[in-house]
Amino acid sequence: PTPPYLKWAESLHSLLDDQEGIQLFRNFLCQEGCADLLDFWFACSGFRKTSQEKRAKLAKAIYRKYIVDGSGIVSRQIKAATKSFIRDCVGRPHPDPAMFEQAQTEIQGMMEENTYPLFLKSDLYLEYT
Amino acid sequence: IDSEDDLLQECISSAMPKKK
Repeated sequence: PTPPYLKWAESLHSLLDDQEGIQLFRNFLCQEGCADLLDFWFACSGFRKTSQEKRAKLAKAIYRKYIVDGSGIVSRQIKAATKSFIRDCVGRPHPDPAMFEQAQTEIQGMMEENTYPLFLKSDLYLEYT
Repeated sequence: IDSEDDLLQECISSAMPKKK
């Protein structure tokens, strides 16, 4: 069978589908000062599955932690129009489960083009393999 | 009542793949 660390090099999704892969990628992102990208990506996935009674509070928590401060790594990578859409949704009593989908897509695109290829060339990954 | 941080952590963990 293919060892997990070779699977991680196939796609970002293969990497994010494996606990050890996530851990190593997160360590790499911590070194680079951008672990929030990964946490935000998982927060968006988790948000979709969250029960309706927790959703409004969770939307505020995600918004406050990653988006409201324009100097944060996540906020800087999300388009202004997407942020303004999220700001409108956060104020609603029953936020849409898909309200973070566009932002998640933008952050994922950034990871696929930038941090994920860097990770595959990093000492951390090469030493692991 | 959960704090916002706890809620966020719980949400992130819920989206992670389970141990294989």
